Amino acid sequence: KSTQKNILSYFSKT
Amino acid sequence: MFEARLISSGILKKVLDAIKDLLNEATFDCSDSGIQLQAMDNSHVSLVSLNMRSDGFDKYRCDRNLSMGMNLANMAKILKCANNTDTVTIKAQDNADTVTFMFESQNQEKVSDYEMKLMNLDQEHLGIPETDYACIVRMPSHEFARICRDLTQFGESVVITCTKEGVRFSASGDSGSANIKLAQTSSVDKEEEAVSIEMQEPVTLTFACQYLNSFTKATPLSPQVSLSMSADVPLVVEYQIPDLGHIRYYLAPKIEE
Repeated sequence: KSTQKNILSYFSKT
Repeated sequence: MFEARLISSGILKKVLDAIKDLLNEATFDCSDSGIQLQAMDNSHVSLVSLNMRSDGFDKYRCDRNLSMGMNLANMAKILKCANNTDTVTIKAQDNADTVTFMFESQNQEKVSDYEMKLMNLDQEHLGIPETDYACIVRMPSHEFARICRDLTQFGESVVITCTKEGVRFSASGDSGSANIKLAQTSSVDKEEEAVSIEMQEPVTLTFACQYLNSFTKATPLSPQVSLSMSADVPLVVEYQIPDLGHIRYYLAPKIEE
């Protein structure tokens, strides 16, 4: 079973 | 004062079509260098980054940096009123709460303008780190769209495997499985029909079909698309818009638990 990652776990808010 | 003119409204319609599947509203940041947009979809799985350079416009003037929050469904209503061959001019006063789209027919006998209310949107800019990708695949954009459309029938996810021999797209579900393999092209008549692979190391990643299909709404903007991939980082799907800029989509992978 695969889980969809969130884009915020890779790119940080500036 | 902000004013930006494009010879053909068709290109702006295509840009809007490329983002409105993923975004309900977005902020267009206008500066001397052009118009930029960066926004995440509602579920924060993907990110759209659009860049239209000022030199790509027929006329461009931006006295002061301006952020225009627009409802994309309302923008679509307005653009529907333009013929593809009409010239479009986007205009706004400094600190204005409206934007005006003006369309002029080729013979200049019909001029229409539509004013739209701007929105105050929460701006959340994300820093995108510079990445040396393990694999960069370039292929005809219509081929990528076709593959995404075909594989969506078989599963919710697409597994992309890139080696130096080629790139493989796979999907599987209750009905069975599907595999599409593309090899690098050895010679092509037209450059845009080529499939090329730049590989540092092989990569296998899983992505949601739904988002890939939304990205392919940008197909009319460019004959080629590039897919940049590294293990455990978002995929970058990039369409170069000839003489104007680019649109990039970032998609977070699905990870095996």
